[in-house]
Amino acid sequence: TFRKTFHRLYGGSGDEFTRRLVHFQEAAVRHTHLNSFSTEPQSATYGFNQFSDLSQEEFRGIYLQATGGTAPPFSGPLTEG
Amino acid sequence: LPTRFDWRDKAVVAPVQDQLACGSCWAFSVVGAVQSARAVGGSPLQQLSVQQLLDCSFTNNGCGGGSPTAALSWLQQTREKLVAAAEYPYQAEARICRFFSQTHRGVEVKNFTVHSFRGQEAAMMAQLVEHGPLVVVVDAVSWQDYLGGIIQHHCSSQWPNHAVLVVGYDTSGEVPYWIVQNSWGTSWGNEGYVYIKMGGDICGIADCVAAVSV
Repeated sequence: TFRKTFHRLYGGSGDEFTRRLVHFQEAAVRHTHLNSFSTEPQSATYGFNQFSDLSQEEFRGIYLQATGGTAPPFSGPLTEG
Repeated sequence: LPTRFDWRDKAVVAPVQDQLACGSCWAFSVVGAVQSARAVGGSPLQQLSVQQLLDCSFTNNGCGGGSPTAALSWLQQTREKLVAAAEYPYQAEARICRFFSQTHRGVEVKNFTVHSFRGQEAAMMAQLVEHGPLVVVVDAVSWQDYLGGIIQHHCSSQWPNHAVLVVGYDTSGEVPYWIVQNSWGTSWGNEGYVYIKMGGDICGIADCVAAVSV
């Protein structure tokens, strides 16, 4: 279902499929852990999405590449005067 | 301040985009803020070129990542105008920078501010209402598995790594939350949006906040 939903075509050797399957299984373990905290009202839910066949390292390497830097504390109207 | 506020209701927020397999969130967030700031000022909402920033903002690293603050500094210092997205479409890879003449139509960043609102999220609400959508840099490690709802736990604020756009908030319910536009397409999260509990600097949402004027 995942492959169909997110249009995944893995390489013919089977290695790629096996590797992605491992990441997918690891994601399922993460979801169980993350959802165990989701008891409050409207709490976030976690599960399979388009990133579920990526390892956490791959995900970070592609999508989490921004830097913030240190910003000065806001000292606007609330503290003036 | 109103109990609920959402810049999408004023038609100044462009649709959710998909950065694809390119670390260009920094460019999407900045361009999102610039095009919204222009619309907040009364001009029609126009989608501007993310690719232009990706290719030309040499202080950043294209698809390898970047900093919204550095991108805004570059835009302000060079007075480079962001052209329409249709003129310089997104390619999900950095290419050679295309230059446009000074007379070419585009949007120029006049000014921007960057502050930490840690412990001052009420002031951040005011900043949002007063200035328009805000660029923030968050720790989005747990977002790999996010499906929907309000993030209230296990989202650290120690390692900022992803830039997004805060477009509103809602304090009317039991759990007040920020409304945040991501750039991972509409199939991710709540139609491309993520909700983050207000107060407590969840995901580091208040640590590095930029407001833009055009």
